[in-house]
Amino acid sequence: KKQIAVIGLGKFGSNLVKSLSKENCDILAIDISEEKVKDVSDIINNIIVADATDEKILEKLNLKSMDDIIISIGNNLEASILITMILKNLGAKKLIVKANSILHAKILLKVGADKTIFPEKDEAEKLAKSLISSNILETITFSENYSLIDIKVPKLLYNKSILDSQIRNKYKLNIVAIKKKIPFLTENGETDFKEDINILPSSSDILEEGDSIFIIGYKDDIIKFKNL
Amino acid sequence: KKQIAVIGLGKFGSNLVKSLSKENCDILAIDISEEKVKDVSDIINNIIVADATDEKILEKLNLKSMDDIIISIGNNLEASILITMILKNLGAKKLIVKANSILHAKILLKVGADKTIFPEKDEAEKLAKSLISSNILETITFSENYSLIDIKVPKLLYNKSILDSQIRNKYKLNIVAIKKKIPFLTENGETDFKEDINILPSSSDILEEGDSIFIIGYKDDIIKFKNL
Ligand SMILES: Nc1ncnc2c1ncn2[C@@H]1O[C@H](COP(=O)(O)OP(=O)(O)OP(=O)(O)O)[C@@H](O)[C@H]1O
Ligand SMILES: Nc1ncnc2c1ncn2[C@@H]1O[C@H](COP(=O)(O)OP(=O)(O)OP(=O)(O)O)[C@@H](O)[C@H]1O
Repeated sequence: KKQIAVIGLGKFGSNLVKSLSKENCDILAIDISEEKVKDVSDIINNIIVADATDEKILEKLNLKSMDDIIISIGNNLEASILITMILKNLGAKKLIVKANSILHAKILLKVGADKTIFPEKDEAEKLAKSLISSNILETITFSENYSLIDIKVPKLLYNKSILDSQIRNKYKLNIVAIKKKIPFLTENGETDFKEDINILPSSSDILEEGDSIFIIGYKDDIIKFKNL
Repeated sequence: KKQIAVIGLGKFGSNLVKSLSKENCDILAIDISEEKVKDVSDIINNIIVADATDEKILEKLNLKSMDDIIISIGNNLEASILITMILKNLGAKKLIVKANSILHAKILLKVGADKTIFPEKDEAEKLAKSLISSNILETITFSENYSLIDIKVPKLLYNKSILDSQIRNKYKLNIVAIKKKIPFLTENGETDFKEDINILPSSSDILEEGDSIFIIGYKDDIIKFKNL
């Protein structure tokens, strides 16, 4: 089960906790404000009121055991930069940090953030594209009628070619891509897997157990297929 | 040319103006703070320092001629609600309003917003999905290698069937959907067009002038195709 820590429960952090609470993962949330902590206490249990710039507290929490740590402290640029540096130093596996500006994002990446998120900029760019031209993502994925999802190949279709699977003719779905796990030998002779995404699947390609297919179709057809 | 007004130049509004300035549209921006207006003065010309809750000012600006008006005033909930109501009353065509909470979004829709945007929540949900499982949108559209775009059918392929167009074999692209403009007769005997999106195109479908095709492929192949 994934271990995820969220530091800072502003609009971004609290909404992240809400979304994650619906998934299969363990969540730890930290905020300096008792009120913010109280606001999420009905959806998660592991919450702490603390000043996350306090290195001693961060050390005690053993956050390096977390798979992902998200720092979403907004307006106080120094706080998010400082916390990033402390956690990088303590051996955090993956640091995802919310930025307030391009410059802030550059600094965060320099001091140890693995990835930065700038919600207002990302959403502004997305809105700009959809205002100017029909944007495929708007049209297809947020359209009332269609859905674009990835799903593990259902057992019923194991080892069938795309053509034989009749995904198109019988299930009325369009396969956009297939993701396969390709085994390879590592330097120490162990088998590891890398993901291979084929965005030009041909009708003779075989659907195997463990493959994921990216399919597009009308929502009802997608639901029927998911229930196979 | 699209006419777009942006009211409020916080992180969202200013980034929206930056993105729109790269597109083919006329932009009008309004903010109460001279400093915010000054910050965008190097990228757009049509900017006003004004309190957008002032109905007289909004009336003078004749904003109902705008194709889209984006209200991105954050922390002052009453201001964004009031401006939405005023502009709805003045006959605004399309009002897109930034919300700070689910409740704020509901109120905005009630008082006339056509669409609300909650960047922190949208990005939090997207991040939550990508932390837990591989997300197709992350994989395909934001992947380093692939691109999913819609493009008008190039002249070279007018009236060819999908099979004959060789989009797959020659151009190495996967057609995800075709958008056609279907003419129909309105009640007053005029011809109008509605958009029809076929998400299950078959190899015998004909590509016609004016159609848009949604294609996915490696970025280099997409670029080659765009240059046809
Ligand atoms: N040193 C700190 N330690 C822990 N939490 C902190 C610290 N400083 C600020 N916070 C918390 O971080 C949260 C987010 O900060 P803030 O609201 O300033 O950012 P924001 O960018 O406006 O956030 P959002 O856009 O997500 O609403 C707040 O709930 C605040 O209490
Ligand atoms: N009545 C008003 N008329 C015009 N502009 C206004 C008015 N009130 C606030 N603004 C402007 O709206 C902008 C955005 O407001 P604010 O920064 O409070 O929101 P925000 O939600 O934090 O924004 P963002 O998330 O986009 O950074 C500010 O630049 C501010 O000057």
